[in-house]
Amino acid sequence: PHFMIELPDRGDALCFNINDKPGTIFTLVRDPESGILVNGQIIGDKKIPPDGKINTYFWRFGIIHQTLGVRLEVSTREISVFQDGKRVKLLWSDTASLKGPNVDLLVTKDRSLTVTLKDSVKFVILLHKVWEKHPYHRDYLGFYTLDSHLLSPSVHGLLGQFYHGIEYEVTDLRPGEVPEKPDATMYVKGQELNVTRGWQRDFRRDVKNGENVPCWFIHSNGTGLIDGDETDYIVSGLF
Amino acid sequence: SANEGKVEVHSVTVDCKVTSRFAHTVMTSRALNKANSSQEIFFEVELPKTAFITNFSMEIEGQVYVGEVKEKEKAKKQYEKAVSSGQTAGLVKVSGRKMEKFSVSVNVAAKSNVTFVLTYEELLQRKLGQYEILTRVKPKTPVNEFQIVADIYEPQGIAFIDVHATFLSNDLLPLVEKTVTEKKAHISFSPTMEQQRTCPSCDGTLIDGDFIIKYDVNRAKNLGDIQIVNGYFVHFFAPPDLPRVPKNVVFVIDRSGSMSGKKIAQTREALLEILKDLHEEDFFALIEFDHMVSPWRQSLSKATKDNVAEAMKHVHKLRDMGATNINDAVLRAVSMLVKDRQAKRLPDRSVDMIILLTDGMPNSGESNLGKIQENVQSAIGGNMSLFCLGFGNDVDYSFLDVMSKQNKGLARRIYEASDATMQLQGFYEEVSSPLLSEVDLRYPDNAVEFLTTNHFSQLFNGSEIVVAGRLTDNDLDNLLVEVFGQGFEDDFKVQGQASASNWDVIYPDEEYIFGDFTERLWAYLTIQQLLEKSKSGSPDEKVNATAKALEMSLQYSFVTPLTSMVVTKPETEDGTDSPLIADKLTEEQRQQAERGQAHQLASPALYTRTHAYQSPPTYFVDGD
Repeated sequence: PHFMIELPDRGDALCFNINDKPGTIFTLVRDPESGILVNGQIIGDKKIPPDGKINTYFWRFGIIHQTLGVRLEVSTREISVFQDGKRVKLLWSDTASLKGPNVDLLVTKDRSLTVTLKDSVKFVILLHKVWEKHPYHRDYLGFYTLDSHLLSPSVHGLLGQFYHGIEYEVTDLRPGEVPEKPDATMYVKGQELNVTRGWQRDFRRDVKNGENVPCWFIHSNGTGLIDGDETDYIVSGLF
Repeated sequence: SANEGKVEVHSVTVDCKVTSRFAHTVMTSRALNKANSSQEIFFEVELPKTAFITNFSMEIEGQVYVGEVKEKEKAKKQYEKAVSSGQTAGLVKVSGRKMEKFSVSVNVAAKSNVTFVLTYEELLQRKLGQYEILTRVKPKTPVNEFQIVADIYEPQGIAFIDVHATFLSNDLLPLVEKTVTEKKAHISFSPTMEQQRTCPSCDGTLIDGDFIIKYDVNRAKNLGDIQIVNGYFVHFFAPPDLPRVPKNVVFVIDRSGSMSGKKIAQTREALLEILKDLHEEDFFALIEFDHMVSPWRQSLSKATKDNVAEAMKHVHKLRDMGATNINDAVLRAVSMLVKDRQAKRLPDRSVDMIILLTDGMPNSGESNLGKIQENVQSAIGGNMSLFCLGFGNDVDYSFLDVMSKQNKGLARRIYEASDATMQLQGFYEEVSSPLLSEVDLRYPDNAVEFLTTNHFSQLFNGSEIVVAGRLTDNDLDNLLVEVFGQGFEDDFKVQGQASASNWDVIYPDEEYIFGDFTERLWAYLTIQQLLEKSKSGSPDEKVNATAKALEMSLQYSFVTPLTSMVVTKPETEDGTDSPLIADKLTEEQRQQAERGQAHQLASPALYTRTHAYQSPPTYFVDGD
């Protein structure tokens, strides 16, 4: 999956890929103060594609808001909400909305799920539906944080660590491996990284084609940009 | 375009002059900002991807801003600053299969005019017996003065000319004026504002689509046609009435898993049509491959009705499965042709060709692309032609392109679309009728220099060979020309003399319109061939070809993949003046743009401000 940190006030964005074995579960957001946790599990293609590259995608998210007592499990197949010992199941094939005292859900048929957790966070999960008989690919999900300003300063995770901004400088633009794709030096978190100008896609407005967002691509699973390395974010269970 | 109602587009004109296949097109647009405040006005045009931009200018408030062609690396330095602040946008983008979009915007003061002028040039290619001039027009609203004018000067004489447009209704059709004399054609299309409207009081315009002129010239017998102008010569060679040479063709068809669905169905459909079109004197073979290579028969078969029917039955069973082993499949085709030749099963006077159709990267057997190219080239040893069809966006087109060129062939991209079957058939039609092989066009060494490629593996029916060069003696009266080739029954050998044409006699009523077109045609052709060489030659050749192509692109002001056009925009109110940079896209960049995969890296064609609004930060993760 590709990660994107869009920073409109700087007119810029940062991006990196995280890849691991299919089945791995990563922590995307963890805020111990508000008791919010978002974990996601990746899957691979159905078989190794002709280019030999194993692509992984998120197919299942587990979301917990401990203080509100809400638990959500969102997969490419269904959406389950657990609250007060009850389970509500929603299907991607229906347009539905659920308004509660602590959580609002809006499912747009076969497309997106918008979740608002009271006084804490708002995010949207996109469903990418792939042709069922596609020889390689299968359905997958995208996770977009829409509002995170109420989360505590100790929020962390692969996405969460960026919620309170990131300081960086880019200098020394120079020709990259491919002449049209310049490299540059990025100073971030006290480190000096070689980055490459690139783009990644934001699928919120156009779930099929997405829109290109230019970004500085940080190589090797975001090494140097993320705290620690990607294995530090691997957990054993979805909740 | 700009805010509707706040901008009046005074004129949109397309002026195309073609002299001996060399087309020079000027697109001009003039608009007025009617608003009481300054605003951004956009100029977007589409041009054929085979064309090179040669000039661009903007006139704002009496001040003209002219583009300057610079070495790409040097141009880059001008926008480094903008890049580091993360501002990007492309001035030249892919637009469909045949076109590229050039777009620029500029801030225009209240009640002021702006004029944009874009010029591009291209050598029209003869395909399936005709040249095509394609102009795409999309004014957003009816325009006071709208005009497309084309003047075609062909000293060989015009055989036919056909004009049509995708937007021509019965009302607009009579507005296309066509005047054709023996060596000249004039076409114009100039609807009034009312005629452009979709309905009497509507703001919509009917003018939206492609305006296409197709024509051919009278074919000169034997030697072809040689034109000498201002110290440069160009030789067009496509004699009529040559008998076709029988061919021995091996179709190497990728049936790997990624071909599943539409692609395999369209391949099946196209193959069935292609088989039907085989001439009875041709020989053919089918080799399907995934990770395994499966020939239909162990040697080539004569294209008799029975054999073709058998092959068609076999093609019906073509199914997708497995991985992709291009190396072994092509080598199998080569060895089949070699063995059949050795066993004298194939006619002596016939050409050998392999047509490879694949949609993906080799991932079984030999998967190192360089090694595959090396293996194929050494197996073929210059004895047959390899044509490659790259189906869809996942194939490494440059790999196929280089491999074809190393083996006297060419590559073509097949776009995944409902007409893929037609694309496959069309390509086959282009290359399926060789008329001559090993064609050599010779000129006296002491009379010419800087000759473009003068040896061609094949001349196909409906195409044309073009050679250009500089004369060392400007006052040369006659140029001795010889053409050699291998035809069906006999060797083709002609010789003759060409002399400089007197253009005042051919076109007595024209002013001096021709100028340096032969020199520019020569430069265009030379640069195209150097760019090819820079991809497939030896390391030394690549470096030299690149350096020479760059030098000539700068000298003749062509925007090629090695140069950029830099236009300095007028300062905006906040005092910034980011330069505009137009680049020429390569086929790989086009493919990449179309593929649009998530983590591919952006081409910094132009860096300027793109976001005027502020939105909150977004943090997300998604699939590729």
